[in-house]
Amino acid sequence: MTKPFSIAIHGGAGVMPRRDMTPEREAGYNVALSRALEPGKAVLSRGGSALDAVTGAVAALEDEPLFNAGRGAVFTREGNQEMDAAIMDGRDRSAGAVAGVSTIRNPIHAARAVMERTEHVLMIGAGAVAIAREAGLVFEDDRYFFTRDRWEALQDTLRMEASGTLDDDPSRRHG
Amino acid sequence: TVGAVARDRQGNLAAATSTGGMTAKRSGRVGDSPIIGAGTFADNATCAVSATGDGEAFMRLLVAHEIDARMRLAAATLVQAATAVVMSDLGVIGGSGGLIAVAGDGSMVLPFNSDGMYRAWCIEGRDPETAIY
Repeated sequence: MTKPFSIAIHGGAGVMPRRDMTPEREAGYNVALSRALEPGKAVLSRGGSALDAVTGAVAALEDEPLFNAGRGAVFTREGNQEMDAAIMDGRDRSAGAVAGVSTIRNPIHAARAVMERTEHVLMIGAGAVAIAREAGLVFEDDRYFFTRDRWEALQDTLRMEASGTLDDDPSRRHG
Repeated sequence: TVGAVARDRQGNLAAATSTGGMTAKRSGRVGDSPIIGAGTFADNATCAVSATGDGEAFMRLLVAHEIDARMRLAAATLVQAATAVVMSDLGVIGGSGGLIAVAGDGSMVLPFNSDGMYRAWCIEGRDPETAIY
C-alpha cells in the first residue's frame, strides 16, 4: 500500500529583519521557494524516491542566488567561498558529505557521489573535489558563485569587526 | 544554508543539507550541515532532519540525532522531540536556528527559535505552501 508523499525545504536561518523585507523582496523569496520545491515534488509525484527528491530540491536551492549555498554562498574572511553539503538515505543509513569545497556547481551532488562511489561518509577539500570530477559533475569558476549582496555583507562584517561594532545580525552572518 | 527532507510513497525518508557557512568565517571552519547527526540525518524508523543556524551549537547538541534518539528510545513523537530540542535545549547553550523534519508516519515539523526562516512544503493531495518568518 502506498503512502502520501511529503516534502519540506528550508532556505536558511538568515532571514532579513522585517523592516528590510519589502513586499517585492518577500514576493521574490516566495517565488524562489516555490521554484525550488518543484523538482522534489515532481520526483515524488511520479513515484520516485525520497533520496532523489531531496537531491533535486537542494540542487535547485543551490542554484538560487538568494540562498546561502552553491551560487550565492557567503564569503570567508579571505574572500573565498567554502561550501559544505550532506545527504542521508533513511532506508539503510547510507550517507555522504563534503566540506570545504569550491567550484562544484552543486555540492549536494558531490555529497551524493561520496555516498554512492566511495566507502566513506565525509570528505573534504581536494579529495572531495576529485570525487566530484570522477563523477562527472559540473564545475563553475568564481564568477558563477559571486553575488554582490554576499560580497557587501563580507565587507560590512570586516568593517564592523575592525571598528568594534560587530552585531549579531543573522541575515548577514548566515546569508 | 538550505535543506530538504522527504517521505516517498514507499514510506522511505531522506534528508539533504547544503551551505556556504557563515559570513567572514575562518578558512577551514566547518559547521553542522555536513556532520551526520548534527545538521543532517535520516532513518526510516524515526525521522529525516535538515537543520540550519548556529552550527557549533547544533554540533554540540547533535541536534538531528538527539531527535532520532528521543523518538527511538523514549517513544517521543517527532513533534515532541523536535520541539523540545529546538525550543528548549538549543536555547540553553545559546544556539539559535531551526530545522525541518519528517517522520516515518508522514508527520512534519518545522520549529525554529530565531526570528525567521524561509520554508516551503507540500503534502500529497494538498497545495504547496511557502512561508517566511
